[in-house]
Amino acid sequence: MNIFRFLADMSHVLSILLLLQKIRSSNSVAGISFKTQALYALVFVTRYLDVFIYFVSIYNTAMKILFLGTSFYTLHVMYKKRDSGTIAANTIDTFRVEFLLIGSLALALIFPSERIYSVTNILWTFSLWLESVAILPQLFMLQRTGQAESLTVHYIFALGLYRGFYVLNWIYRYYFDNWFSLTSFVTGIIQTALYSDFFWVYYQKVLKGKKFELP
Amino acid sequence: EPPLPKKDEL
Repeated sequence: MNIFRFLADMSHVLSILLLLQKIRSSNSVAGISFKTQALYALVFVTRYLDVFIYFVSIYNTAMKILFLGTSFYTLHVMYKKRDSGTIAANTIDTFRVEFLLIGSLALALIFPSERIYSVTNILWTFSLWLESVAILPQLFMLQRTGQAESLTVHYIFALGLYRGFYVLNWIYRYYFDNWFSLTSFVTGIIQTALYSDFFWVYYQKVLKGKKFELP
Repeated sequence: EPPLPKKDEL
């Protein structure tokens, strides 16, 4: 564990808390992509299968259970409140996730991490590719609506920050731990890059106290 | 099935 990884995990936990707080405080799931949340649940299921295979640390196991639990809890809450959005979710959450699923599966089958062709390893690789693009339905939705509640915006920012910190962690581990995972690094760069436009708007608008509106 | 390398990150 190093400081970057710890900050990454904390940003990830913060993003989940912000999302749940947004739903609670506005009593609405308007502006939140159900598809993105469903993809994250699938990411955690396919990645954390190893929780049954080996033990890393109490921290590791607890966080895996936390991420799995909160992702399904979020889906449950969103489903319950599905009619509370001012705009019906199905008219705006229209990103075609089939392409993300098929693309991620194809990449995992062609380039499994460490070239180990086991079911668990292919699913692990799939989860990394899928996570790298899982935010797209959410960003697509944001672009269509053009504006968002501040908690939603903070949620997306914390989520983007999380993988950005992981990239720093991987650079650190390459030099100081003699450890490197090409799959993690490449997907992490893609994931962080997808947020780059969003980060810029966040900096320009939110940090300067203006309402979040896309130009 | 070949062994899975231990993955310690989340």
